[in-house]
Amino acid sequence: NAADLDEVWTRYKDNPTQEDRDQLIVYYAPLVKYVAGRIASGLPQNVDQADLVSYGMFGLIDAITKFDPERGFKFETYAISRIKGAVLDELRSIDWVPRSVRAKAKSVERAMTKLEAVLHRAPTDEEIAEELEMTMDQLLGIYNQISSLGIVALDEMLSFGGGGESLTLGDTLADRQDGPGGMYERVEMRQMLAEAINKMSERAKIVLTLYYYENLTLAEIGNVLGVTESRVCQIHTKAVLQLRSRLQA
Amino acid sequence: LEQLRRIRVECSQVESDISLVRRVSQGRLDIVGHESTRRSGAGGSDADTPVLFDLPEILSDGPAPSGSTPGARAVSVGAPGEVAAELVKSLDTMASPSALSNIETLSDGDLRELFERIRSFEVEMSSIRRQLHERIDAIQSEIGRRYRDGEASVDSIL
Ligand SMILES: Nc1nc2c(ncn2[C@@H]2O[C@@H]3COP(=O)(O)O[C@H]4[C@@H](O)[C@H](n5cnc6c(=O)[nH]c(N)nc65)O[C@@H]4COP(=O)(O)O[C@H]3[C@H]2O)c(=O)[nH]1
Ligand SMILES: Nc1nc2c(ncn2[C@@H]2O[C@@H]3COP(=O)(O)O[C@H]4[C@@H](O)[C@H](n5cnc6c(=O)[nH]c(N)nc65)O[C@@H]4COP(=O)(O)O[C@H]3[C@H]2O)c(=O)[nH]1
Repeated sequence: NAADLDEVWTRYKDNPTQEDRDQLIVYYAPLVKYVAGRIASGLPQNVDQADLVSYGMFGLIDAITKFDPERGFKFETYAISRIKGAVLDELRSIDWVPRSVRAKAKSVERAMTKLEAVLHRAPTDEEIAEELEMTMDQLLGIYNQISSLGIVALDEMLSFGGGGESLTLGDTLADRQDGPGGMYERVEMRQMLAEAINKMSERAKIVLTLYYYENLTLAEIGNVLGVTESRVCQIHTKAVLQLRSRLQA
Repeated sequence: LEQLRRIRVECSQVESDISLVRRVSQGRLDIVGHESTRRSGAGGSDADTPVLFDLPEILSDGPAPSGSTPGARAVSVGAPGEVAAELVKSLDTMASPSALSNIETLSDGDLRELFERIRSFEVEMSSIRRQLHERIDAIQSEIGRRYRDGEASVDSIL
């Protein structure tokens, strides 16, 4: 059975026809379900998953067209990274994060950078709120707004890796050491992030480390710190904004 | 703690592969299901629409159980490992690629049989995955307890 698949690939590469291409698309399409599901996991409920799948389909078709079976790589691995890239690129280009929320995130980061330069340590929420001339509740409300857009929005704001593959914070710190190429950049990134995290406040350090390195859920981290899941969510949002402001400084 | 973590990493890598194969088998199942719905004339899809157009609808998930926070867990999109490769191979022997890509040409009987075979495979994947989740979550709650009780500190990781 693997043989008839190889046959379709060989035939398609020798003479690309719509019919063979469609056969390959239908066979590999469930990979898009996998990628879209994982990306959707970081997004709020109102993001239409069928849209994510259609963005991903473009990545799959692209992968089928560009794949070279002679090079001996596994198609699935190549396809998954193209599909992911296509979905993230499309999300970024439709800029699904409301402008007002982006602006608020930017002003919080600016306040953090400014205060850090003066205090030589991470600013507290009280200090940030004061700098922005808002109440604590208002500042926490901003963290809630940003996080209700889903952690992917934050990860996306932090994506690095100019080398073709866009890495998000989650990928960079993931347990898995997978994927060809970019391995060395990954290790470097991981190092750089570890150093940046090390300089943060105790709470932020704990949340980021447990979430990304130890892979605990927000609720499990809440049990460690003795606070609610939504409080951990706010701390996580603040910590990611802080990381971003430092890495960009 | 190192040992616990190593076990978790191992389980997570297997879980990631199983989840991938589970998702793939669900996708196959839903594509086959869509074809049989189309034949029975139900469901609004017009008989001439190639399955390609309907894929986004077919492959998207139902709503997650309410109360799930987006990003509750750090999730990465990884490359499939050995476990996934082996399982996909065995799925391919039950549901051949040529059958899947030429689904309109199958007889009603063959279609139904294909559906059943993929469905029992999916059920098995989901059950293994549930068991792995229980094991991983138990390890995670023990790891969490050690951090809470001060037996472990994040400084050792950083
Ligand atoms: N947020 C979240 N919830 C999860 C996850 N995994 C499982 N669940 C929850 O646990 C229920 C049972 O999952 P299952 O035993 O794998 O049993 C599942 C699985 O065997 C199968 N299934 C799930 N998704 C699909 C799909 O897209 N296509 C097909 N054909 N079957 C599916 O149907 C059963 C029932 O699915 P549901 O009604 O959705 O009900 C699911 C869902 O509410 C997860 O990763 N994230
Ligand atoms: N240790 C542990 N790990 C867990 C648990 N539940 C899920 N995971 C892992 O975490 C990933 C993300 O889950 P999610 O955020 O719920 O995000 C899920 C969810 O939004 C959706 N999904 C998956 N299965 C189902 C299902 O049966 N029903 C519904 N409604 N949605 C599902 O697809 C997304 C990706 O699913 P996967 O690729 O399977 O990837 C899953 C799975 O590998 C758990 O209880 N313990």
